[in-house]
Parts: sequence; C-alpha cells; structure tokens
Amino acid sequence: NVEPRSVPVFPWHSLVPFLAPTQSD
Amino acid sequence: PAPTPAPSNPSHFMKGAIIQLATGELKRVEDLQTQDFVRSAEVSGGLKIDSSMVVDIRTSQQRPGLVVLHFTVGEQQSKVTIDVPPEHPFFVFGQGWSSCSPERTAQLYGLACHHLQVGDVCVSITLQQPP
Repeated sequence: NVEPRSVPVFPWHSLVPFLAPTQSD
Repeated sequence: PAPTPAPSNPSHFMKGAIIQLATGELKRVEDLQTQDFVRSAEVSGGLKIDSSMVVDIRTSQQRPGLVVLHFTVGEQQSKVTIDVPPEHPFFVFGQGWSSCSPERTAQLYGLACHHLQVGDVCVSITLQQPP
C-alpha cells in the first residue's frame, strides 16, 4: 500500500479579502 | 549557499491548490465559482459575503511595486482601501479570478485571470451583523 501524499488544503476564506467597512460617516 | 526563495506568494492561489469549502467539499482554486463562496459564507455562520466594487486603481506612491485599490463595500457603500501586489487575484462576481496584472499572476501562480478594472464587483467577506 502506498501512503497518499499529504496535500495542503486551504480554507475558502483565505482566498477572499476581509474588507471590514469602517463607519466614518 | 542555497538560493534565496522569491518573496513568498500565498500558495493558496497556485493553480491546482486544493480549497476546502465550508460545506466540506474540496475544489481546485481555478475551478471555484461565485456560488462556492456564497454557499460557504451561508453555512459558515458569522460571515457574510459582500459585494465590493472597484472604484479606483492606482500605483502606490508610498510602497513602490504595490497597487492601491479603492472599494465601496456592501449596501452601505463604505469606502475601503487596500495595498496589494499587482498579481494578487480577486474573485469577481460572475467572472472569476481577476488581477491588476494577469500576466504576473499567470507567471507566479499559473492561475488564469481576467484584467481587474474599475467597476468590477469583487467577492469579499465581513462579519455578519447580529439582527
């Protein structure tokens, strides 16, 4: 049996910017 | 001495990178679609997908080599500015991965991109406001 190579898995939210609006008005 | 690696680029943007959606499903980064982000935010709890429209793109005066992106975010149209390398991909609603320099994105990540332009609406996340 061949051990499957571990492949890094990234969470979906690491791909999109976290744009937190600042309430400046 | 070993060669110094190039400045690290986030490997999650490399073509073929495996991405886990909030549903548990695994997809390659280049296969992601708008609905994958929307559904993931829905099941995540506490996160909300916002539409962030690109309203201005400039080269950074303070940080050479970076571009300054101005967004209006969400229903409030709040203004947000971020500095990123030109190869940084953003996911545009209905279009897919886009960057200020699709050529550099292809070189560094192997990821096919559209050209990010003013008026494009990008996927972004914010914290869900309690009702």
